[in-house]
Amino acid sequence: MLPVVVIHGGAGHVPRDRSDMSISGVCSAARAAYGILRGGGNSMDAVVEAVIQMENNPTFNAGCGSVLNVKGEVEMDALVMDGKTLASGAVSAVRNIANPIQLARLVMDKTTHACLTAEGASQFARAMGVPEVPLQSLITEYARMRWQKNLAHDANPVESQMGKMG
Amino acid sequence: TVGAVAVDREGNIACATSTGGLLNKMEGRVGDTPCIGSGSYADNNIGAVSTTGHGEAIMKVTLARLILFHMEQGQSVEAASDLGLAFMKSRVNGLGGVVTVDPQGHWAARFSSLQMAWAAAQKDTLHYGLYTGEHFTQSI
Repeated sequence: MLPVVVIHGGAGHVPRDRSDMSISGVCSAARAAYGILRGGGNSMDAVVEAVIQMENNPTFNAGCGSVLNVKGEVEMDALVMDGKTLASGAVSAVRNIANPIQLARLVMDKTTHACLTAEGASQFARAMGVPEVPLQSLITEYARMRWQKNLAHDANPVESQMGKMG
Repeated sequence: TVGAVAVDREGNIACATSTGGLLNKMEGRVGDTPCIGSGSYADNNIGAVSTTGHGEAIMKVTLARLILFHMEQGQSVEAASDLGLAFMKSRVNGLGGVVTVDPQGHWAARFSSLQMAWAAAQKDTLHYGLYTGEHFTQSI
């Protein structure tokens, strides 16, 4: 039965024209993570690799492709946890980095804290040598379109409700 | 939101979850994802869960830890996942989805939302789906 990896790309409503990309993205991430496990790698490396792949895939609401906040900006959250030691690391409301999951892992590995947030997380990222990326590099046309549609007073209530799923 | 859970050859379990959060959220809003027990949880003795969906609802029921509690009580990964999601729907009217594993390598991808893109890899087979009840497989 071992090893095994299971991936999700988010709950909610996936428009028909994006469903193939979503399936392809989670399958690709699963293959990459499984390759690590099959090669004798550990489960933490596998789950982080899977999530990095999806953060780098603009199809998903994480990293590049994240939904926008009310100001039209990107603020991201991430968490990792190690089942052997119950060690964990998280970041919240972090900006201008490509892979929040790597920063969360650094919080776990390099600090005694469970979660760093906002500017504190950004300072920690700089201290760890994590490169900053421009905000625009994380924003897709699709994310901008959804943001603009949901700013409207007459926004589609169904789509708006589905948008309430992180 | 994206997430992953895994068990390696040594039986060690890990989870990871990452998100851009809620569409048009308030600046500074933090959802379930970075909260231990809500966005995910991993314990070698029980299993691991990564969640996605209505963040505030997930936080109110600490969904990941709730599912692992059901597994501690003897439920299967699938039954525990369904129980957690059903409780979240009935108690706080929240929808979402989870991926779950136990230390033996049993796994589940379950959701109460319209869709959830998911994939699993085990014994050189790739499993995947999007709609409720979908379960496709192919060789890796």
